[in-house]
Amino acid sequence: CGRQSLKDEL
Amino acid sequence: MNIFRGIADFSHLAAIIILLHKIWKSRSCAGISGKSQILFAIVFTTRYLDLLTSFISLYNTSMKVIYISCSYATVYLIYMKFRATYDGNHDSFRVEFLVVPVGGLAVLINHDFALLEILWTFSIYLESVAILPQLFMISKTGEAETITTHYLFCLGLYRALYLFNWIWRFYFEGFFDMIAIVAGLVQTVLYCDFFYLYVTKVLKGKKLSLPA
Repeated sequence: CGRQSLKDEL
Repeated sequence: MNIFRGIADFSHLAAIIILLHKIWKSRSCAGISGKSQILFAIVFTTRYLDLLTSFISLYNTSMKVIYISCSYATVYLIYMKFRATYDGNHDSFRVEFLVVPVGGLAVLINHDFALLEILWTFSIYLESVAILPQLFMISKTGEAETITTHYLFCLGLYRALYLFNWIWRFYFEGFFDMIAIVAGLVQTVLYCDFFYLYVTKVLKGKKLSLPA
């Protein structure tokens, strides 16, 4: 569910 | 990167620097919960282990390194350098009541049953409640220095802005992360009571003190 894409967040 | 996340990250940075600067300048950590600061150090350490495995951007790496370094510096100042000023008697929140359930939850509810993923999830859950020892300490002493309230405001504002960031990302990028969103909501709600006091008292030039 888009998890990888939020890894760029702090 | 959208405007909400950009401001949020700098609000977070401001909070961390305000606290470090306050302790350093006053040579005292009176009124500051060392337990909350240890929890934040654990939060950053467990979340940013991906510094070792993946590179996202120079901005991302620098901020992570700054957050981690500052959080350890804060813990060092409280428990080593200015230990004599640490108000341990009032910092009596039982952190095991947070860490143990949060650890269990991270093992049960995560995106992927892998070590780094579980630690990331643990850090998200733990961050949402890490401020509780500090809020508990303020409720116990009934007051907070104005600079401490600025710290708390910046820290609360950061996660509130992330909620807008996630709405933005859902609409424009189609991504959402339920774990981060739910934990972020919980975290923001914990600050609501404080936000109210900040706006009605501190911004009007009064000291934050609670009725006995």
